[in-house]
Amino acid sequence: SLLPYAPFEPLNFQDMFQPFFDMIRQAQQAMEIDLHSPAFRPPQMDFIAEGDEDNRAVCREIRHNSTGCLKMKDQCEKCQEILSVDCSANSPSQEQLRQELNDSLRIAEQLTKKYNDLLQSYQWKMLNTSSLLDRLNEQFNWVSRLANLTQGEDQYYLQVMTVTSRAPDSEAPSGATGVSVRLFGSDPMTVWVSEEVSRNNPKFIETVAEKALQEYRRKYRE
Amino acid sequence: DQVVSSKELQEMSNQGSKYINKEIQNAVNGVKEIKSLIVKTNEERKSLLHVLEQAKKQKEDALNETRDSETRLKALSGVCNETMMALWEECKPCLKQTCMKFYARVCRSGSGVVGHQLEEFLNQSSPFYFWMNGDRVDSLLESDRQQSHMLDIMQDHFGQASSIIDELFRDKFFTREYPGISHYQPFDLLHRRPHILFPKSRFAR
Repeated sequence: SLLPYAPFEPLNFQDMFQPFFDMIRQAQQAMEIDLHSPAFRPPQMDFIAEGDEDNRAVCREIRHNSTGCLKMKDQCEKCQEILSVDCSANSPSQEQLRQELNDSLRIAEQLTKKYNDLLQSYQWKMLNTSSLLDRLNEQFNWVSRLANLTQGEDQYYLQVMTVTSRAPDSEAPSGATGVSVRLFGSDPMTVWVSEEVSRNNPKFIETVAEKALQEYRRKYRE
Repeated sequence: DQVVSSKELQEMSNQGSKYINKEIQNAVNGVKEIKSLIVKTNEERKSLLHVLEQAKKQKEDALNETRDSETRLKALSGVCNETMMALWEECKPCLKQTCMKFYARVCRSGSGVVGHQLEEFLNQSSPFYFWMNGDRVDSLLESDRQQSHMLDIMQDHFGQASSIIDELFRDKFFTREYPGISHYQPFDLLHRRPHILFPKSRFAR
């Protein structure tokens, strides 16, 4: 177990939870991938690019080996005429072969697009796992802090000090009840409970505790 | 100040502490919920990987068929050559002009070198390559290479992370079932530690 148990000496939470944080951090680093690197730029396929394709990719291809220019054949009439040359009179088998090539080319292009879409979904899984690891890290931080906090000598996790009605000039909502509390032995804080929840309502103290914990967690995050 | 007896304040503190205790339990369960989400996402990833492998097989088969057809067609090249060559001589300048105009407008960097390189490329190309959609076939093969590279990188990263996460989740912290919320006893210091984080058995040992 990653949590070494220390039955008698005081519990050192940093040591106790540190292995967890180290492993979560290692997993986060392992998942770090630069999805903007060239390796992750979706391949440029003119037969797929609708509208204004990613020009930077075409520029790169033109610089790299000029084949990017062939994607502009549609804009040249004589080039289009080459594509429509019919050789079947001279060589019927050639024309048939060309038809087969175009059919398999079209299927290969569709399957390549489908594969591309699946790869994008796979990338999303990576991003999802990364954000879950961030959440795990944050939640673990909170749990280890709570574990630490519950070692204080205070008699109560939540100590209610005073209950006050809203002062006339206070910015608290009118009719609200102010409760001053100490949470885990920390400095006193005042939470305000709206007049809808009276002191005799069983939800009153739950509302106080919930607000106090939220405020505490907010401060801790800061 | 409202008049609240110390007994009532004490009772409020007790009730409030029970609520906090429950929240501590929820915090620990929150860790376990996130763990379940990570495990679920990983299962989904594995089944998506299976779909990817099937799609890759289909794609490779179609690519092989395309290459075979292209090879057989190349073997017959030479037919209609005159027609194609004549058209090609008129196609090249248009292609070069269109491409260089695009490049100068969009890519902005050194058109001179690119123009010369393009001239050479077109002179070495044959209209037959064009007629056979050779550029589309080459584009597909380039995509295939790039897609394999992308998947390899992702698989490598997932593999590393999965082994670390598997080890992390094997820890007792994640495997033990925490007893229901223990009754909050503020006076017994041993119980001051919420059982869910430090189960009694650990201290008993």
